[in-house]
Amino acid sequence: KKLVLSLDALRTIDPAEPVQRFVQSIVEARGDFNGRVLSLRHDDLKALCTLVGGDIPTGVAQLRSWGVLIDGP
Amino acid sequence: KKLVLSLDALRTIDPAEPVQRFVQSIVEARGDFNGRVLSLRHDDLKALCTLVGGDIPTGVAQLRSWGVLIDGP
Ligand SMILES: Nc1nc2c(ncn2[C@@H]2O[C@@H]3COP(=O)(O)O[C@H]4[C@@H](O)[C@H](n5cnc6c(=O)[nH]c(N)nc65)O[C@@H]4COP(=O)(O)O[C@H]3[C@H]2O)c(=O)[nH]1
Ligand SMILES: Nc1nc2c(ncn2[C@@H]2O[C@@H]3COP(=O)(O)O[C@H]4[C@@H](O)[C@H](n5cnc6c(=O)[nH]c(N)nc65)O[C@@H]4COP(=O)(O)O[C@H]3[C@H]2O)c(=O)[nH]1
Ligand SMILES: Nc1nc2c(ncn2[C@@H]2O[C@@H]3COP(=O)(O)O[C@H]4[C@@H](O)[C@H](n5cnc6c(=O)[nH]c(N)nc65)O[C@@H]4COP(=O)(O)O[C@H]3[C@H]2O)c(=O)[nH]1
Ligand SMILES: Nc1nc2c(ncn2[C@@H]2O[C@@H]3COP(=O)(O)O[C@H]4[C@@H](O)[C@H](n5cnc6c(=O)[nH]c(N)nc65)O[C@@H]4COP(=O)(O)O[C@H]3[C@H]2O)c(=O)[nH]1
Repeated sequence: KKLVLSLDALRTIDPAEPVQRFVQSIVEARGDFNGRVLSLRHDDLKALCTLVGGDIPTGVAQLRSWGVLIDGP
Repeated sequence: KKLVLSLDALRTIDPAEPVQRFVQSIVEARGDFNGRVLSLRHDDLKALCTLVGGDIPTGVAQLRSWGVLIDGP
């Protein structure tokens, strides 16, 4: 299953600032300025959850509760 | 520098058939049917050159001579 983030939801969540910065670095590396969604590599899940402050199940639950995960593991 | 292949050139090169098959597997994994270009991960370079039958410098030279490498290392 793909890891797809809603950039619209993400920018409204102040506590998700570390995730916003991670996402911004990928957006710039790609030059992908669609601004609505960002699909990430499956390998990025661990880094993402660390930025949210927990293990993978905790991080995924947090991203879902924020409405940031459109599609995920 | 990005590894970008010309799919238009690639489909005219019969001896590049192993490369065509590798490219097709990525096209299908992504659902990317633009049919004109395909950018690959830098990590794919080694696999690609192995399919062309040599080390990295040899493989890159071969892909360039076929006109398949639009942009490369
Ligand atoms: N549709 C699709 N295309 C793919 C995929 N993997 C590679 N590509 C294509 O191949 C180019 C080079 O990938 P790279 O050498 O890994 O170099 C990448 C990589 O180092 C980094 N990057 C981009 N997106 C991600 C990501 O989601 N996660 C991580 N960890 N790094 C990323 O930024 C560099 C430049 O990215 P791009 O400009 O997008 O340029 C990418 C993209 O055009 C894939 O799974 N799906
Ligand atoms: N800009 C952007 N859009 C996203 C992203 N994630 C999902 N989408 C949107 O959702 C569809 C599926 O994206 P995908 O899984 O990356 O699957 C994509 C991707 O694998 C590939 N693709 C399309 N355009 C490019 C491109 O410019 N470079 C690379 N490397 N791959 C592309 O073709 C597939 C189908 O693309 P589409 O029909 O255009 O449709 C895309 C696009 O409308 C994202 O991170 N960035
Ligand atoms: N070796 C190799 N494998 C490839 C390549 N393109 C796609 N794949 C494989 O196909 C899966 C789905 O790719 P996608 O639909 O483009 O879906 C991708 C794409 O939407 C996005 N993505 C990942 N890396 C990049 C990147 O470097 N650039 C861009 N633009 N998008 C990326 O994240 C999604 C999930 O990525 P993964 O979990 O890694 O899952 C990827 C990866 O396992 C490639 O050029 N080389
Ligand atoms: N995961 C994902 N990422 C997306 C998608 N659409 C765009 N992107 C990201 O946004 C960058 C700019 O896309 P673009 O303006 O459509 O302009 C693109 C596109 O027109 C073309 N291009 C280059 N490589 C590919 C490829 O492998 N597939 C496709 N479909 N187009 C490519 O060259 C330009 C630069 O491509 P990239 O270096 O790949 O850089 C792409 C890619 O990193 C998408 O549907 N899914």
